[in-house]
Formats: sequence, structure tokens, C-alpha cells
Amino acid sequence: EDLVVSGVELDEEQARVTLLNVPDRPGYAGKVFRAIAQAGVNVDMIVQNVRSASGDTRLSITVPRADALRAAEAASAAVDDPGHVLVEPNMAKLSVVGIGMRTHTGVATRMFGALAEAGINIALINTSEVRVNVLTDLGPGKAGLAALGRAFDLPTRLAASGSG
Amino acid sequence: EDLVVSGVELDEEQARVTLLNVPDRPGYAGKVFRAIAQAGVNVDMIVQNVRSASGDTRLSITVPRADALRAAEAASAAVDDPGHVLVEPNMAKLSVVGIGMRTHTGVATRMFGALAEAGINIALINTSEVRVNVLTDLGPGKAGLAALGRAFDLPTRLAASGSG
Ligand SMILES: C[C@@H](O)[C@H](N)C(=O)O
Ligand SMILES: C[C@@H](O)[C@H](N)C(=O)O
Repeated sequence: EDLVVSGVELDEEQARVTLLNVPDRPGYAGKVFRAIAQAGVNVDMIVQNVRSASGDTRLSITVPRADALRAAEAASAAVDDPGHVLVEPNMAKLSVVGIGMRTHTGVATRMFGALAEAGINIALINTSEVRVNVLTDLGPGKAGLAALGRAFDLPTRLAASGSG
Repeated sequence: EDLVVSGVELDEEQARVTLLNVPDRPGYAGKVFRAIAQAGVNVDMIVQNVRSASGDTRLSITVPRADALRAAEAASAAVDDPGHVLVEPNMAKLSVVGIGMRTHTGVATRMFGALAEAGINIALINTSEVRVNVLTDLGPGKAGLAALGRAFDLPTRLAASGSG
């Protein structure tokens, strides 16, 4: 695959808020987001995957660190389950950006390999047509950015928190 | 939020392959993707979220239906755990597309609400700077597309399988 990567970025302002036991039935994601919208929280990434054996699933959002507790309160109240919400206030978002990533295989292989060699654990993965994003702990964020800059032979950039 | 949505799409060619017990330690995502790249599988979405109490996490990819079994074999062999791979061959990907989604809250609220009213279960959520993507079962895909077309007052489009 002809790698079309044009940049690597680090956003050190992210927090992850996860509802740990959302029933995997129609309507729950709608309920949660109505509550988040009413609380006026800006959401960056939304990630949900397969449900567990119990029939529940985990629904995560990433938000600016300053909004994390407000988002957690609004989201958990929406599913009547205040006990099972995980707030991870100190996360870093690392992104590899490139136009025309027809498939993510090549970029992901190099990105995940670079973070592995740097001994950095990947806490979340989310992809789009122009990016592969991962979350790591905040501590290793800058080391991760440097590792990605070397792996893709690119200058590195600290992103302003926001879209993507 | 001024909704900047320009389109809704349905891709009926998707399958989801999930490794159910990937150790959440540095290096495993790199191993899995090296194997997937060697098998020559085109990956569309990659989703991983928080780990479970046991310390494992679930790592999912979405691939063209024809590649699902090959991807499952390559990925599970990479983590020496052939038993715990879930292949869901018949999924539909529904997308709401719009430039400049600074935050996903407004679009997500309307999208998830429309699917809830149509009684359609959301099996995966992934967002990008220009899209909110969900996976549903293949069966309700077209009904989902129609519901989203109404919710965003837009013509609907069947997407060719590929990036995004
Ligand atoms: C978990 C949540 O996404 C649920 N499956 C829904 O459709 O709302
Ligand atoms: C699960 C996988 O992403 C692991 N955390 C890694 O860093 O490779």
C-alpha cells in the first residue's frame, strides 16, 4: 500500500468516559446522547463495540478533560446506572493523518508497531477515512508522538483539542 | 449546533471480525495487524475500547464480507488464541456524513434517536471528523437508511464498500 500519511498529532487534553453496562438493546445510545447534548458537552470520539456475554456493552466518549465529570454524570443518569461509569481523566490522543487511506491495514500496522516498540499501551482505537486515532495514558503521549514521527518520517505536531 | 450533515449512506458488504481476548499490553495490536497485512486483507474500521476486569480487551475490524474468514484466521493465529474469535458476516454499516462536525453530540443524538425509534439495534459506533458510523445487523440496514434519510431530511445512498 502506498502510504499516504501526511502528519502525526498529539492531543493531550482528552479524557475518556465509559458507561460500563449499557443494555445492548435499541434506544439506549439515543437516551445517553440526549442527556449528553442537554448537558452541553462537546464529544470528540464515540466508540462502542461488541456486547459481552451478559448482554451489556461499553459505550465510551472522549471529551475535553474539563468536561469529563459533567459528561459522566449526564450519561450515567440517562441509563439509571450511576454505579458503572469509568472516568479516565488523563488520556492522550495520538493520530496518524493521511488523505485517501483506502484501507487502514498498512498505516495501522506501522503505527501499532511503532507504539509497541516504544512500550506504549493502546487503550482505544478508532479509525476514519483520513485518520487512525489511538488513546494512550497521558504520560507516554509525547514519547508516542516522537515514535510515530520517526516511524512515518514526519515532523510532529501538538494538536489543539477538537475535531478528528 | 448547526447540523452540517450532507448525506446518509448504507454499505451492505460489511462483516465484523472480533478477537475477544486480546491481552491489553503493548505489542498485541501490532502483532495482529502485521498478520492481517500479510494476509492481504483490506480493513475498513478498527475499533478497540476499554479492557474488561480480566485485563483482556476486544479488538474488532470491519472487512468486506468475502475477506471475513481469512481475516479471522490471520488475526487469531497472531495472538495464539484461535478459540476466541467472533465472525459476524452479515452486518450493515450506516453512516451520517457532514463536513465540519466540530463535535459529534448533535449529529449522534439525532442519528441514534432515529434508529431507536425504528427499533434498530446499534452493534458498533465509530466516529470521525466527517462521519458518524454505526454497524447494525444486515436485515434492518435499508430500514435504517430510510429512517436516517427522514431524520436528516436527506436523499439516501447505497455506498460502494470501501473507505470511511
Ligand atoms: C448500546 C446501544 O448502542 C444500543 N445497542 C442501542 O442501540 O442503542
Ligand atoms: C489490545 C492492544 O491494543 C494492546 N493494548 C496494545 O497496545 O497493543
